[in-house]
Amino acid sequence: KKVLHENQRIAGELRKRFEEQHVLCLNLISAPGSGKTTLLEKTLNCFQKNEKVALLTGDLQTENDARRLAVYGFPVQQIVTGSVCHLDGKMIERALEKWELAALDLLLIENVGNLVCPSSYDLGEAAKIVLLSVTEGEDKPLKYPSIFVKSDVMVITKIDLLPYVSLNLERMKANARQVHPGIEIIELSCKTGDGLDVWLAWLERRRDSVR
Amino acid sequence: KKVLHENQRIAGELRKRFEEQHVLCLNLISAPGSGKTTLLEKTLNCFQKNEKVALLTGDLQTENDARRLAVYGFPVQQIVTGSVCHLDGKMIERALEKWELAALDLLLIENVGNLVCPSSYDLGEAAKIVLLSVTEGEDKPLKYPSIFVKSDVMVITKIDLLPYVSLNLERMKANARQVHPGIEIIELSCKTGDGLDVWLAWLERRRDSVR
Ligand SMILES: Nc1nc2c(ncn2[C@@H]2O[C@H](COP(=O)(O)OP(=O)(O)OP(=O)(O)O)[C@@H](O)[C@H]2O)c(=O)[nH]1
Ligand SMILES: Nc1nc2c(ncn2[C@@H]2O[C@H](COP(=O)(O)OP(=O)(O)OP(=O)(O)O)[C@@H](O)[C@H]2O)c(=O)[nH]1
Ligand SMILES: [Mg+2]
Ligand SMILES: [Mg+2]
Ligand SMILES: [Zn+2]
Ligand SMILES: [Zn+2]
Repeated sequence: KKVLHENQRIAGELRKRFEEQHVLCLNLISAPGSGKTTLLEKTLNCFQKNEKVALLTGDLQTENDARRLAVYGFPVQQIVTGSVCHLDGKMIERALEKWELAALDLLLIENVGNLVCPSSYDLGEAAKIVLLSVTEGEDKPLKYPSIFVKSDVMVITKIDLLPYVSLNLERMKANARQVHPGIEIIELSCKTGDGLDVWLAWLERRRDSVR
Repeated sequence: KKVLHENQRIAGELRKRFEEQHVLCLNLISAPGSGKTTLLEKTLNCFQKNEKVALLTGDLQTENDARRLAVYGFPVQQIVTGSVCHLDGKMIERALEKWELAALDLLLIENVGNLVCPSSYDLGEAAKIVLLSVTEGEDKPLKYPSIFVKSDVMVITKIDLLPYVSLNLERMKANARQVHPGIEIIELSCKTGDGLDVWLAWLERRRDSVR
């Protein structure tokens, strides 16, 4: 399709700019309500005030997520997509006109809540991160394989709820590895803080790789 | 768009056939993992063996949901959509070639897990039903308004998890009523059985209206 082709061109340009300016760009993807914004809140809460991080967050309607993230003092922009169920390269390009990439070294993008389309639209990111909560069932990696194949990391969220759901956690991880043998898996809870250190360490390692 | 126009034509024909044959057709929509299949399992479990019900369930990959539903002994077909993140009229039309509508009086359709696209594709259903679990956050009706506007009923699922999530349930309901003032709201748990009677009563009332 011509649309994806054009998007790929824009994404390629963005990726070049990120690499030239040593900006690590990450694209967080999940179903609605899996915990993307909450994980970003906890992450920003651990950063020093002088961190050169900025955030873009996409939703069909509302500025809710940007408002939640803005309280931490870092630059945030909401991208309201109207009826489009994914972010695309053009939206990122337009949003970045307002910022100086040279002043950043981390760009976190929260995509629209959708396990399907966002996996087809490259945003120039260094890595896709898929979040899957323990309340959604272990079969999602098999049912929505594309995003699990394309993600470097699967973050299993809300593990504090494990005692209350009939989830087979090992099965969930095995299913992810079946569609993407090399995928890294991090288990965490933003409520208890369990596993947040593993996520922050992963983030730090990736930032080091582009410095 | 021409695609939606053509879909609308097919959906209109399907709706006519459902009405002529007195078949109640319902279209269940939610984010991935909100509990559609589980609710259908509990529903089928309450039916007599001679109920004239059939089910269609859509997913990008796997026959998992059809397998789960098939154990109750009613006709079930899985529609594997490949990369399409919603069911459309053509897929329903094709699936129905295998069945005699005259032999049915209830057709339950479980859509692909996605809060966006399925709201634009009419399947000829008498009503859309949107499921939203208590683990997804109270803001979903505001963020994904279209499906809440178009649904007759919002089923709030997994209420057994309320003590463990920081959800404002009244806020969730108020948000749904803000985008769709007349929406009916049913709260239930498939784990404890709470509220299942309200859902079954709603279903019975709707079936009566097409008999
Ligand atoms: N119990 C528990 N609840 C959590 C956790 N993380 C997030 N939540 C809850 O999950 C719901 C959704 O969280 P969000 O962070 O808004 O999810 P999201 O992925 O950003 O949602 P969208 O942007 O709408 O796609 C909220 O009610 C959160 O309080 C967790 O670790 N444990
Ligand atoms: N605690 C609790 N868990 C539930 C309830 N209903 C469903 N679940 C769990 O939620 C997960 C997803 O349930 P499914 O019924 O497969 O969800 P679905 O909407 O059909 O998912 P997709 O078809 O993949 O979109 C499973 O792990 C279920 O066990 C409930 O009432 N309470
Ligand atoms: Mg969010
Ligand atoms: Mg299902
Ligand atoms: Zn899309
Ligand atoms: Zn779609």
